[in-house]
Amino acid sequence: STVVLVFQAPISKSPKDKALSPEFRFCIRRGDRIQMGQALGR
Amino acid sequence: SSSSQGNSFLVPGATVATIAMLGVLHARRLYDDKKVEEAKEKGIELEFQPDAKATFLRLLPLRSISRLWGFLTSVEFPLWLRPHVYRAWARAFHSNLEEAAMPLEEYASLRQFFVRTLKEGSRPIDSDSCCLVSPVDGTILRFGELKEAGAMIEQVKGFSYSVSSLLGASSFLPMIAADDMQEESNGQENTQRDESKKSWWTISLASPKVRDPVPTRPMKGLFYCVIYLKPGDYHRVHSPVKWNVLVRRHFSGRLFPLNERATKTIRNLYVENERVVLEGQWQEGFMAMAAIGATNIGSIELFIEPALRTNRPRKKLLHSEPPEEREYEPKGIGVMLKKGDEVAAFNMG
Repeated sequence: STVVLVFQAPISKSPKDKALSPEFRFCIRRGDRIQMGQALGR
Repeated sequence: SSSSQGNSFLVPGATVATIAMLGVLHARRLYDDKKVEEAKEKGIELEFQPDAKATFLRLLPLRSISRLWGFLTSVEFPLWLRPHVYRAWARAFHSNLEEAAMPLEEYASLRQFFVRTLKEGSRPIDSDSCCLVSPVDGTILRFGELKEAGAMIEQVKGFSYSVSSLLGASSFLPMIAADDMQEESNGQENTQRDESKKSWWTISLASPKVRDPVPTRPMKGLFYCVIYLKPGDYHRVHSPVKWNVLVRRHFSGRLFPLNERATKTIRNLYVENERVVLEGQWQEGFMAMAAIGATNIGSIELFIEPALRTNRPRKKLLHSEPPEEREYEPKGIGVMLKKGDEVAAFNMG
C-alpha cells in the first residue's frame, strides 16, 4: 500500500521573500524510513 | 496395476518438479533484487521496463484474489497458536511487536493483528505548527515540487503519471482558484475563470505559482510526497496537519501489487489501483491525501466515514468510470482533523 500527499505550501524566489515568509522545505531523503508523526517538511 | 504404478511415480515427480521450479524462480528473484540493490548503491536509478509479468498480472482476477486473501486472514487462530503466528510474521516482515497495544493473544486473526494499534507514545507527533508530518510509517519513494504545467509525478525513471489522474477532478475548489486568480499581480485577464466547469487542477496547474499583490503574503507552490508501506509496517493512516477534509473520492480500480518491482514494470500503477482520496484545506491552502490499495492490502477503512466499503466484488470493472464522490458537511468546513488524528487503516484483502 502507498500514500501520496499533494499540498500547497509557501515558496520564495528572492531573499526578500524569504525574509518575509520562509519557504517550505522537505526534511527527508528518498529511500528514508519514516515513522508516523515525524516531520516531512517545514 | 500398471496405472497405479504410474500414479505413484507421477505425484511425487510433479511435486519435486514444482518445488524445483519455485526454487529456481525464487533464486532468480533474489538475484534480481541483489542487482537492483547494487545499482542503487552505485546511484543508478531504476528505469521503467514493462515485461510479460505485468501483462500477465492484468489477466489475473486480482480483486477476487485479494478478497480471498482477506477471507483467509480473517480466520481466527486458537489462543495458543496466535503468538507463534504473529512472531513469525514479525520476523518475516521486520515488525516491532513491542509496540503492539495489546498482548498478542488478543488478536484473533492475522487480519486483526495487521491493523493493530500502537502503545500510547510509540509515535510522538512533531508539534511544530509549521511542520507537516508523515501520515504513515513507510519508505519515502518520491517527493518534490510540481513545477510543470502537466503536474506529473514520476513513478520511476521513464514513466510518470498526472496528479489530476491520481486525485480526480475537484469540484469544490474553483472558488479557491478564483480567489487565487484575483491575487495575480500581473493583471492578466484570466480567461479560465469563466470556465466554471473546469477543475481546480486545470486552473491551478496552468498557473501553479501565484504572487499576491500584498507583499507580506507568500507565493504558493504545489508539493507531493509518495510513501510506500511494507507489509510489516504499522498500517494506520493519520492526519499530516491540522486541516479540513471537504471531499472524499473513491476510485474502484484494479489491485496490482505496489512493490518496487511493480512500480518498475506496471504502467499507471497508482492511477489504476483502487484508492481513496481525501481533499481539503490546511493553513497553506490545498491538501490532498490518497491511500492506494494493493493485492494483499486491498481495502481501505475510513474512520471519518465508517460506512465506506472498498474492494467490493463487481460484475464488470470499468476503469474509465468516474469515482464515487462525497462532499462532507457542513459545506465548506467538512471534517476537521488535527495533526496526528487517526484517519484510515489499510486492511488485508
